[in-house]
Amino acid sequence: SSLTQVVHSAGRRFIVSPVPESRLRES
Amino acid sequence: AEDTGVRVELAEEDHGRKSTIALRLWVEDPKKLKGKPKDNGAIEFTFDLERETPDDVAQEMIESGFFHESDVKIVAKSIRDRVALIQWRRKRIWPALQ
Repeated sequence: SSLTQVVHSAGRRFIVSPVPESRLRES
Repeated sequence: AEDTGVRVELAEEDHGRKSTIALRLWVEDPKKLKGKPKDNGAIEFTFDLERETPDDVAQEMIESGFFHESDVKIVAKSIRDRVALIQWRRKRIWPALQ
């Protein structure tokens, strides 16, 4: 899976997934 | 809202009933940040509209290594702007629930 989970010491979960190319701003 | 280079959107449909909402945050324009963000990923997290502040979440993201500490304000502002919009929308669409 391409998902990564990071749990902060306060308990909050951050789930990181790739941003679709279409959502990235063109520079 | 001001273009901070950091985009925050709802990660689920909002029905106005839950105080906790799922949000997704990602960097659209790294040049607007002072430090280098960890990667190009979208960070999904839950936020309690009644109990938490955008500053708390931004600080936890810095402590988790997603952003440099010099960007805590820009991350917090990005979350705050989206949260304000969600709360404004809730009051407008579902005033009786609020």
